[in-house]
Amino acid sequence: MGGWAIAVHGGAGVDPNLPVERQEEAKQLLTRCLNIGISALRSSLPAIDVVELVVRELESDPVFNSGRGSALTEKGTVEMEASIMDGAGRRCGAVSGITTVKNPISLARLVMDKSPHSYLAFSGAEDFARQQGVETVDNDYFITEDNIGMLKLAKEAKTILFDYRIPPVGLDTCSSAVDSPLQMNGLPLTVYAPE
Amino acid sequence: TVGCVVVDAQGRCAAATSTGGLMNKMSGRIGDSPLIGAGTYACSLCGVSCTGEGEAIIRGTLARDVAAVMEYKGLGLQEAVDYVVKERLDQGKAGLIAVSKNGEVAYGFNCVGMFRGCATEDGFMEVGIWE
Repeated sequence: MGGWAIAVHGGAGVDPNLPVERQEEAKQLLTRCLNIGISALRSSLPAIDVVELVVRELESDPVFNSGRGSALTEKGTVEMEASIMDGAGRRCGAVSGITTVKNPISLARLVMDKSPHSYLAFSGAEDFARQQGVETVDNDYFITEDNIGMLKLAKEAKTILFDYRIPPVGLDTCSSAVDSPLQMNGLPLTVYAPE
Repeated sequence: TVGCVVVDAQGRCAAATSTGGLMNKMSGRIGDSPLIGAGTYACSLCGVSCTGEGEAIIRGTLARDVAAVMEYKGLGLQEAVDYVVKERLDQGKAGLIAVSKNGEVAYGFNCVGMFRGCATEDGFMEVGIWE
């Protein structure tokens, strides 16, 4: 047995021109969440409790693309998804199409612990959330000014943008995202422009 | 997307991933994050959480593949992560974090940076974005 270990992530594919202060903000949040996980592990919390605790913290801070600060759909709303898995016994839970649950990872945990299923989605998942009494908020809670600006950018460029922050301030720094020959499923992203 | 993977002092692994998806996505689009075996996976050997181009992660069953090559090919954790990122993503861009039951921690990505941090009980701690 090699002792405890923990890793966190806040998304891959980062704008190379991301301002330094945004980089620092992201690193501070990662450090804070790592420390929350470390103190939980030192208190002998089981692994499954620690991953839920840390992801709840990440979901509550708008710096990354989850919970508050989530990317927006083409309609300008938020539809979140999450999953969790306990290696002991390979138990798992997942949710999709979440629009009002403040911490989707905790709903995924409840699917694992309190439902006979592994995955619930959209209205079924939202109904389950009500049954379980998890904290719910308006969809607006998840929407930030930054992301409204990013959605506008994406629509102008007729593209779907990846998991990274492109600051609306200094819009010209976003051109790297639009001009880069990014592909999805082997096709230029522009193919995915909304009809 | 955000994620966390842990192995506790008893060697139990767990993984969790949460996301808002892609900016300007179609309503109803499902990515890799809620799909066990793609965006998230954990078993007795390891815990994995992925992020990036969901469609590529789904095609490559990325998270489960890390556990599979450890189980079937006997690779170590970092070897498994490097193999999967290199061999399973085709042209897709993504990254992942992983822990093993032996208290190891690893990450890999094939795109421009990944917001990540890791720590182990023997005092190692690192937070970074770029290579």
